[in-house]
Amino acid sequence: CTSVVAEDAKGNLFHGRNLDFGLFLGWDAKNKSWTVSEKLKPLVVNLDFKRNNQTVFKSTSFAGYVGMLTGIKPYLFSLTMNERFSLDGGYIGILEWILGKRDGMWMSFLTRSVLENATSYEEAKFHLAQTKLLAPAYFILGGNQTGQGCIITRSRVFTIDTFEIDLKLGRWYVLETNYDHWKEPLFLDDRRTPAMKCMNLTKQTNISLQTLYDVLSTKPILNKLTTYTTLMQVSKGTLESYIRDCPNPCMPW
Amino acid sequence: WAQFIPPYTEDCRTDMYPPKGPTFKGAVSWYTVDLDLPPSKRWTSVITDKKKDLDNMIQAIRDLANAFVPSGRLVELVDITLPLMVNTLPNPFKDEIKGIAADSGIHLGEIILFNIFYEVFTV
Repeated sequence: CTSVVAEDAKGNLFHGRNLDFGLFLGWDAKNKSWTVSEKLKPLVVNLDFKRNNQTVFKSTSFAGYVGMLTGIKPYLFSLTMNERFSLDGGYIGILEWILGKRDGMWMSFLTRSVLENATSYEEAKFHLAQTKLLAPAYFILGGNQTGQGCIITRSRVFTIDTFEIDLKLGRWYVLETNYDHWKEPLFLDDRRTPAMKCMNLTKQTNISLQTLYDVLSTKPILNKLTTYTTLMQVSKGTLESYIRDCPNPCMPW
Repeated sequence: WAQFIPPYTEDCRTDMYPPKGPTFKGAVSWYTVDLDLPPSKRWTSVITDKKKDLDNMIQAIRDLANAFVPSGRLVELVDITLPLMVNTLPNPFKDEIKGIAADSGIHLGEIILFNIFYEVFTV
């Protein structure tokens, strides 16, 4: 996965993501693609969650999956989640759950609850940072005011780090793939460097949903695992998504 | 410019929007999920449209499981054990998942697996 929250020179916030999934779940040698990733693409749906006929939040999801990996609460905040690898991973959480220790939350149920119930960027950030999880994760959160963009790096129990947009430091965007931002990514899977190179080339003056789509369309940020790209703009309350393909040659991940 | 050896990096793309060409596979349909409905009924319109694709995707996972355990025991294990835990899941997720299983005709255990796949995948 790759998630970005960027602020343009006028203070508009844009949130974009590639949802990559299906690694090692069956390689189709003939078509040079991952079997499960290809089977997930027809399931991609945009959802408008309504209560009293009013939109509560919008999301891009897979039909049949009740949790949320990508969503926007119009005019309030936007949220995506990227996988985080850790030895203290989800399987330990599941074991605890089976053994009756159920004070943690399933990751995508938390994101769904935050999108459904939180009423501000700060409240969303609080719940994403404080709620115990069954599995580690990265939460990428965008808001509706200048500077409201952060990556929350979560272990199952704690928030290890919160990395924010900081215009004074020249940090006009935050970008997350699947590795702690203070560490080098796995050399076999460095999507961060090319993504940041393209963001820096685009510059803050030119960032928009369109140019964010360009960054997310550049290999290897776009790869064989990429099922969809979603673009969100909180100030306009918009969410749009596109099913992706990665023509050969293309990185398997 | 692109390099033809892994990681196949290329020059930063431009003018990709509006989406077109070989990296754009298609638009995404919109559905409304009515939170005023009972949880078990919220996904009926989505699942009515997508149940064939959902079954195809889950079949791919069944095939993968059977590739590891040809006897089919692994799939059986999912079908027997996961429904036992469905009542430990919090609402509305529990009833929504049950509703999806009913609407799709796919085994409850396999819909539960799909919904907790993030945690399971770390295995």
